[in-house]
Amino acid sequence: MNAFRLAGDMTHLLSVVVLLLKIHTIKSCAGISLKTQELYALVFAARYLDLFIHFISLYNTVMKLVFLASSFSIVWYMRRHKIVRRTYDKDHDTFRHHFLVLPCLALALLINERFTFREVMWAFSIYLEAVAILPQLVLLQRTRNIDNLTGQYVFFLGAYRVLYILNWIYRYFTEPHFVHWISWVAGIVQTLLYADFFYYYIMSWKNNVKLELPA
Amino acid sequence: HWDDDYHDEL
Repeated sequence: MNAFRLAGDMTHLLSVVVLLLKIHTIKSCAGISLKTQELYALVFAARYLDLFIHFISLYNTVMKLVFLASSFSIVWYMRRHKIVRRTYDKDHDTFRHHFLVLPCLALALLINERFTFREVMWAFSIYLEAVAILPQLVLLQRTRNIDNLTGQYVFFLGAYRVLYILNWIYRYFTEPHFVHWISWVAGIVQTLLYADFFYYYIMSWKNNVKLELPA
Repeated sequence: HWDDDYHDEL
């Protein structure tokens, strides 16, 4: 595993820690999109189907379990927890996320690395992850007062995607036969979705003002 | 992706 990949996984982990910190400690999910969190839970469930079939490494297994457990517990907190669910900004989190699922499934049936159940589910999870951030970005645009933890959460998620691209470039030149068009194209699309957010995040950090996205 | 294909990324 190269340094980019490890750094990418760590920023991904950090984003989850930041979000859990907000939800678990501050008991607030204000500014967080439940739609995006539900999509992530679905993404991990579909992608990690091989969890108990294919052993890659202890690191790999533990990280998969962490992402599965954290994504489902975040959805649980936002839907069921007495205090947390009251802070959910339901009125602004209106993105029709169900409409993302079917096109991604159709695309996975058409474009996959191999037409098997697991490979189709893997491709589906890659496509869905690429667009899963959309409800969150829309909610951020509608949020007048984006708190620091929410901004950091999205920033770390975006950083994880940038680092994964660097990881692929590194692997392409160092590992023979490392070609994964599906994850590369979807990953680049996913990263581009953060471009706008990154711009405003860095500007607010540089000018030391509160983060706000123009509507 | 080759004979024994698996995805080692998260």
